[in-house]
Amino acid sequence: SLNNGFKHVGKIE
Amino acid sequence: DERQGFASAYDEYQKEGKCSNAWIAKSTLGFKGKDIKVSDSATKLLAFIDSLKGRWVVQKYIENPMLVDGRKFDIRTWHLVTAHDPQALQVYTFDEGVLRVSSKPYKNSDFDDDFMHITNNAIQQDHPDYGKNEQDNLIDFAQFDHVLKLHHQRKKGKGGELGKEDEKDNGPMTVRGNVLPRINEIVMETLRCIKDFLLPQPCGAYQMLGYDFVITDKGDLQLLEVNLTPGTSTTLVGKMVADMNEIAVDAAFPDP
Repeated sequence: SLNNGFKHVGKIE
Repeated sequence: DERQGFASAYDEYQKEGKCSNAWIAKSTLGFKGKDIKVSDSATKLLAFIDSLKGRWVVQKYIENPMLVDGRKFDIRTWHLVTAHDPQALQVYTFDEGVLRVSSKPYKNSDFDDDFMHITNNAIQQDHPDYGKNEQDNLIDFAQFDHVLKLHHQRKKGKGGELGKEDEKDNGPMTVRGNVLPRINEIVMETLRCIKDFLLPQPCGAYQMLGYDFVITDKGDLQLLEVNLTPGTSTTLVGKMVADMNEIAVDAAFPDP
């Protein structure tokens, strides 16, 4: 959700 | 052997003579501030390393940390890494963090004094002034912005870094404008370094990581270490665990 404190910052593959 | 590597690096710094040449050695098995030694003596550090069971790390000690109210602090942030796709890691940063402040004013000396140099809560809570300046010696990100503002004003006032004509005054750094973006770069860099060890992951695997940083009086962020079983603060733990479950667990079990 938008309220989630964990913000996506990147992807590693 | 790596002891020799340390000894040569120590000698290099000694020749430059720019700082007091303190280093920090720690056991990779250590936690709660145990098995850590700061010293400017290579002999003492090598003896300490030899006394440790298991593996160790020795790093240049950051001798010019930014201070709050004259005291040293480090920055703890939390990151979630998930592998819903076994071939890729998704990386998340929790948008609140804490500064862990020491109980005793900082000096670039007396390296044996853990209360001055080691900001771990487990160490600081034994000091008589623990909790006197801020609750649990912790500062949140909103107050960190205030610390950055004060730091900026002090630098400007002194005619130090910002007094030089060739340096533009871009105003104080902010947590969300400067600090967190840099932290995210460092986090991504560390994970990219070990990507070949991490991938592929079992489907649905996830891990919370605690990163510790020091910010220097010039505003540079320095990574100290990455913790696999990070503690959190009592005010943040509830939301953090709920939010972690939403991303790492709920997402793997969508509503029917």
